[in-house]
Amino acid sequence: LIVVEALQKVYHLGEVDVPALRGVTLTIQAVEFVAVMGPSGSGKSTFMNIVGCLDRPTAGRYWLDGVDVAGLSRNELAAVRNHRIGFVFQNFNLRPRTTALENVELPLLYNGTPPRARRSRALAALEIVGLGDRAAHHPSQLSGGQQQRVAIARALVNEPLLLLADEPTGNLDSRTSVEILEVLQRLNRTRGVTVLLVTHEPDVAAYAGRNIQFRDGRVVRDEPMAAP
Amino acid sequence: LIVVEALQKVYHLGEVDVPALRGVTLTIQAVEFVAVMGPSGSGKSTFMNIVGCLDRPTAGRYWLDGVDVAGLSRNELAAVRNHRIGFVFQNFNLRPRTTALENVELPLLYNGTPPRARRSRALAALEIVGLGDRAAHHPSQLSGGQQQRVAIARALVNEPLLLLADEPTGNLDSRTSVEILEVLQRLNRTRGVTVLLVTHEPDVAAYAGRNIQFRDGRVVRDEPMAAP
Ligand SMILES: Nc1ncnc2c1ncn2[C@@H]1O[C@H](COP(=O)(O)OP(=O)(O)OP(=O)(O)O)[C@@H](O)[C@H]1O
Ligand SMILES: Nc1ncnc2c1ncn2[C@@H]1O[C@H](COP(=O)(O)OP(=O)(O)OP(=O)(O)O)[C@@H](O)[C@H]1O
Ligand SMILES: [Mg+2]
Ligand SMILES: [Mg+2]
Repeated sequence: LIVVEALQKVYHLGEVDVPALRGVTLTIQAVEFVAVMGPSGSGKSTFMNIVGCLDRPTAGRYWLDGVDVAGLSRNELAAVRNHRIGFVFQNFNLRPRTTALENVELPLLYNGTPPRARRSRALAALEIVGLGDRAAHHPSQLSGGQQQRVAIARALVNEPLLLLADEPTGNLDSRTSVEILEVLQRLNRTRGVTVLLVTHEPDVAAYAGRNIQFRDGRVVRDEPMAAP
Repeated sequence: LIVVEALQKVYHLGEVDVPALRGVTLTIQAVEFVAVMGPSGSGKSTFMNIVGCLDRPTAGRYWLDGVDVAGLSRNELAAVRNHRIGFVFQNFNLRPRTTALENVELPLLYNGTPPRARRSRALAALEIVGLGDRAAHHPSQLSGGQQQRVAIARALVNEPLLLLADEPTGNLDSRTSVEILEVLQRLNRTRGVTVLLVTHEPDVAAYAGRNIQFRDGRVVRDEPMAAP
């Protein structure tokens, strides 16, 4: 599903260059559940943003489901993102003056789902993450972990081919984390969703079947893990 | 140092009332290192915001270092916050279009520290959290964990009496987390800073000498932990 070759990403900050990715080559098959780990600043989010077609690499190639992403126009990239990828951002990225329900409906709005189906599917996604009773609340009226769960519901609602979750349990207590991870595991096993999950917690990585370790912009380890 | 009695906090959202705290009574001595844990939405941040004088309770009493906070004016509360309390927010709360250094200088600006001392102390705080070389970068140019560390440096720079850290390691890998926790432990043991730390990770809570457990707006457990 995902093939990257010699991916590089350099951020240009005035006179300084920050090499965030220094040549990443790997393949991820459909329906894998992969944990991405590594120190703060090692390039995990940069990698996820490129795989999620939210950012372009400085060099290197990326094929998503056989399509060379570099050859896609902005509109085609947006279509890929809306139809095939769900993204849980490290900082949630919720719209502040919008209800939890409207935030979760957003991906369905983009791909033209009719209003009634949009509303009921978004509510179902909020129920799955345990926030069905907070649908009318704005992000500022929710706790950190509740906001994170709204972001997870938004990523799930479109039943994407590929779900990219950047530290999805950073603000969740262990029990809520387990509930969310079981949701991701169920999507992976019963709906065939490919999951890439950035985490710094070994208990969370234990749900994955493979662990990719970043350090200083490179992959330093990539090994299968005992199936959960 | 901290005495709270029958603290309550109700958020009024339109016609709905959300009781975030339903009567919390406890005492925290100076120089304790306390972990605050509990499920998502159980009231931890609400409690921290009241203890940090960022929000007022709906009912109940709060004495900080013998002073009844309810009797303080807005300016007096701001003075208490600026001189005696350092706060690491769950969502970092950094100023986006400002450098990391200027973000860390902010508490020193509020209490009138002269410019040269302000700059050198802020740089020293960034060095302590491992970001001395990113002083000129804006938050949008930093990774999630790097932003979190800037927020920690800002909370430390004033050598507060009381340091309140809400999920300070949520975005940090284990090694960086240990570095930060050792900084907090050093401040607690050698500088006499009282530390309250919200976390959902038992490894992080293990650095504390006491564990307060929230559930549904109440304290359901409050016990000493083997000294780290
Ligand atoms: N500004 C607000 N307006 C309305 N309700 C709020 C507000 N802030 C928090 N709440 C609600 O109060 C309750 C407690 O929230 P709080 O942020 O204290 O929880 P928490 O324990 O910090 O959770 P988390 O671990 O998810 O950060 C939650 O149900 C939340 O939705
Ligand atoms: N928009 C940006 N502009 C400039 N530099 C950036 C930008 N985003 C990230 N960086 C830098 O690129 C490097 C990799 O960042 P990235 O966000 O990918 O790390 P990460 O592994 O996700 O870290 P964390 O675990 O702290 O979230 C870091 O040194 C960071 O400072
Ligand atoms: Mg990141
Ligand atoms: Mg909170």
